[in-house]
Amino acid sequence: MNIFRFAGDMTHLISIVVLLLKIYATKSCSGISLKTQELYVIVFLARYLDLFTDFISVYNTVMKLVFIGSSLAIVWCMRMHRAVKRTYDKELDTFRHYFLVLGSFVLALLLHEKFTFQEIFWAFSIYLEAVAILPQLVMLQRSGNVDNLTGQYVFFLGAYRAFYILNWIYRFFTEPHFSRWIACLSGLVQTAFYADFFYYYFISWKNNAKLQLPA
Amino acid sequence: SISADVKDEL
Repeated sequence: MNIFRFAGDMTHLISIVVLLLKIYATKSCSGISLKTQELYVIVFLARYLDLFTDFISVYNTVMKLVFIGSSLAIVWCMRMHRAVKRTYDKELDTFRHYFLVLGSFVLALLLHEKFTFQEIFWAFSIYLEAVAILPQLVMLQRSGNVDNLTGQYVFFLGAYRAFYILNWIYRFFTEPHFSRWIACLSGLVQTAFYADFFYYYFISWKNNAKLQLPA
Repeated sequence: SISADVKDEL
């Protein structure tokens, strides 16, 4: 464990806390893409298949349970909670995310470390996580005005993988045979998707103005 | 093995 990875995990946790706060405090999920949240459930279930077979540390197991539990809770809330599901902007959340699932799975069948069930699903979860934010970013562009909590949620979500890139650079230089090219390349693509969002987020923060994404 | 140690990340 290094400071970059710990900062990344904490930033990821903060993004989930901000989203849960928004939904529970405002009883609203307006501006949130249900498709992105569903993709994250698939990402965590596919990545943490070893949850009960490989024990790495208490921290690792607890965080996996938190990520799986919170992503399921958010999807449940947006689909079943009477007050919240009414605020879901279904007509704005139109990204065909099934293609992202299919494409990531096909890519995992082609590009993986070992052709085993667990490695294929791990690579699948890495590729899917890289594109999972797309429905949310498209929805933000469509909805134009972004409320503060939603903007902060996306910001922390983008920042977490940027910390992980620093973690991979650090491990590359400190651990002799550290090789994680699948996660590195995918993490770079993932963080690149946030580039324009980070730009507009910074502009809005500098001008102390509301976050406006160009349609 | 290599792949074992990289799977310690979330």
